[in-house]
Amino acid sequence: ATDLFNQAFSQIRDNFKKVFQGLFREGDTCDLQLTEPSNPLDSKIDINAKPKGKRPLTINQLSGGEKTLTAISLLFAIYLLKPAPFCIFDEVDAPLDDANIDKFNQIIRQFSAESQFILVTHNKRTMAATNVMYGVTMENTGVSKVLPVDLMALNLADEQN
Amino acid sequence: ATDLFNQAFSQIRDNFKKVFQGLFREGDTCDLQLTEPSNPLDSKIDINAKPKGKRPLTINQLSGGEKTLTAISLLFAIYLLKPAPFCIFDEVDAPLDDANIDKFNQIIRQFSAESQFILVTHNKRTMAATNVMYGVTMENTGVSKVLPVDLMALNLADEQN
Amino acid sequence: MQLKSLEIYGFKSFADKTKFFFDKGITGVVGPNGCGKSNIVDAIRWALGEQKTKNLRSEKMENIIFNGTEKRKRANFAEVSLTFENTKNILPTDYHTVTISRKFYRSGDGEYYLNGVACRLKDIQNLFLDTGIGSDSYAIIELKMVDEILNDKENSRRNLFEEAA
Amino acid sequence: MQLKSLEIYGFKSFADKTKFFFDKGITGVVGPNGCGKSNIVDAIRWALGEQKTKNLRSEKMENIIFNGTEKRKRANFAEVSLTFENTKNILPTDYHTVTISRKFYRSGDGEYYLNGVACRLKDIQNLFLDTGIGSDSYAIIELKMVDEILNDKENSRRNLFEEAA
Ligand SMILES: Nc1ncnc2c1ncn2[C@@H]1O[C@H](COP(=O)(O)OP(=O)(O)OP(=O)(O)O)[C@@H](O)[C@H]1O
Ligand SMILES: Nc1ncnc2c1ncn2[C@@H]1O[C@H](COP(=O)(O)OP(=O)(O)OP(=O)(O)O)[C@@H](O)[C@H]1O
Ligand SMILES: [Mg+2]
Ligand SMILES: [Mg+2]
Repeated sequence: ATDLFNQAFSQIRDNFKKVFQGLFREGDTCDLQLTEPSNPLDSKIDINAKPKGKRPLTINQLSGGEKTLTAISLLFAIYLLKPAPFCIFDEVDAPLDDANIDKFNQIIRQFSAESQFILVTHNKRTMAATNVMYGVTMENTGVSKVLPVDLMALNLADEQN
Repeated sequence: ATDLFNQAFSQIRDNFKKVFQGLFREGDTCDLQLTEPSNPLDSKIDINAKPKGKRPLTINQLSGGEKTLTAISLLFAIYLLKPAPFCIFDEVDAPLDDANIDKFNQIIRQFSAESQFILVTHNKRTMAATNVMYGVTMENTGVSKVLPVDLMALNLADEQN
Repeated sequence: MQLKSLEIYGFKSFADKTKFFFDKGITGVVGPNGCGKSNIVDAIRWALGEQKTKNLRSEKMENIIFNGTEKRKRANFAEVSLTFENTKNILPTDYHTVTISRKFYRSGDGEYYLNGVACRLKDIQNLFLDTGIGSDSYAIIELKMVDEILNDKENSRRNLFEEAA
Repeated sequence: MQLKSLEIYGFKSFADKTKFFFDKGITGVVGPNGCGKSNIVDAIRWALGEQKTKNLRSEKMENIIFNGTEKRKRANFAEVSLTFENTKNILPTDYHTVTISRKFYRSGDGEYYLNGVACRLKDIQNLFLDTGIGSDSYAIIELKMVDEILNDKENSRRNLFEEAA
């Protein structure tokens, strides 16, 4: 069991470094460490993330968006070890700036060859990155209603506003 | 002290109902209640929010955006009792949809006659509602740099993307 | 394994029977605040066997049943069905198409079905045991979970690793 | 009372002395993730007398001093100044223009100035006592605070009411 965990851990760690560099930029580094390497089955897991040029003492010193991107990198690192058949993200792009939303959606596009992705979002850039959309409405009724959304129609409506 | 608190409480409660209806819609109701009215100085404060047609058992049943809007209504209700000279909102618009962002910015515009507002945001609609903007950058240096941003220039850059 | 469709009936704000179809690739779910998008995510979690009501943003299981509006009386049960194509034989079953169905009555009774045949909750949970989409999945992510990973709340990082290992 | 300007020097990512001017109305602060926007909000809080390091997203006060990068050594102190026009005489002072300044050295020493004259932290905190922008102000809001209001964490709703009452 210890070997199994250590092997998975070391693979996730490699994945984490790769994904992190893809979501962040050249020169940004990160690491994953067991706080007690001699006790792998109980040890806590430490996340170190260091964007280029910065020297944060802990990930808590990073900004809201940087922290979100770091957590997403870890989730993808775990996903790469054992890809789930589908992944659902509920408004996870909310703290991200435009450039990071594009990177996030690009990495999803890559993985979408392997798995289905469902993205709940309010963000136009994320919407533009989807293949198909479902629009949910409620009006005053308190009852949800769903319709497929035509991306083209959405763009036209948007430009009128 | 009790009278002072009760008076403030009842005023905040009236403000809350007004602001909530402005941020939500006609027919949406809310209330503020002391869990122990006989013990006003120690009692917990209950928030009830009921969008039209819905019957949430607690505010926890509301959606992420509805909860944010409810909390904002309460903060403005308190603000109206004693307007602070300036208010700072740090990415509070992140969970809101476009229509709610517009309402949020409209109410800020109203109050901006009385107080200054500083809005940290990633959202284009919120940016369009500001009078002036400061752009903060960091490049790879780990050192923040600030420049005033020309809203006109921002719009042009945006349409090119 | 590919998700083909989702049917929601009486679950939270989905008072009307509502069906979604899924294709390969990336599906967006959009709409105004409070329209029911996160309720769809809860429905998928619940159908996969989620038992922790706080992961369904509810205090008790009864709260996931449509609780009525001023114009419409509350439902007596909630029912969610998920249909998969068992491509790559990821699910430990001979069926090519797998439909799991979960129903919960206000009385507290629960029913579970696998391709129309009554089964136990355990059978559904076991089906997804090694796929990454079981309970506490690292594949269903919201900002609350991002926070838990960053704070390492209740050893949440550990749990994720063990889920995948 | 109107905020006129803010000067940040050595505070968190603001290694270079940086000055902002404020006018009436609505000012936006924009920029990519991690560029320093929330650090500006922390600087304002700190200048107004914030003592709880967790409200400054730091474990200890020393962490608010610019801690250096690969190309630039760390600063020895952090200094933030806020200038107000005392319109409507909201601040209990005869000055028309009020500048508060706070400086903190890595050694742990702190200095406070009111219009250039050394004073105590208490003097600065008292200045803002009844204005709504003292510590735990309901006027400086982020999503974390929205959550605390919704969960009523540590009686946070009560605290807000008492701040304004
Ligand atoms: N059992 C129930 N019966 C009826 N309505 C319910 C029930 N449970 C929750 N709701 C309603 O569903 C709505 C919340 O839906 P949901 O959380 O899916 O919104 P959302 O689309 O994710 O919004 P946001 O963009 O703000 O996150 C709430 O307004 C709530 O009152
Ligand atoms: N003492 C310090 N010295 C140097 N840099 C620091 C210090 N404290 C924090 N930082 C850096 O400041 C950056 C965070 O800035 P801030 O939180 O203001 O970002 P932000 O613009 O609000 O981003 P977001 O849009 O993601 O919220 C982090 O990358 C962090 O490493
Ligand atoms: Mg939601
Ligand atoms: Mg920030």
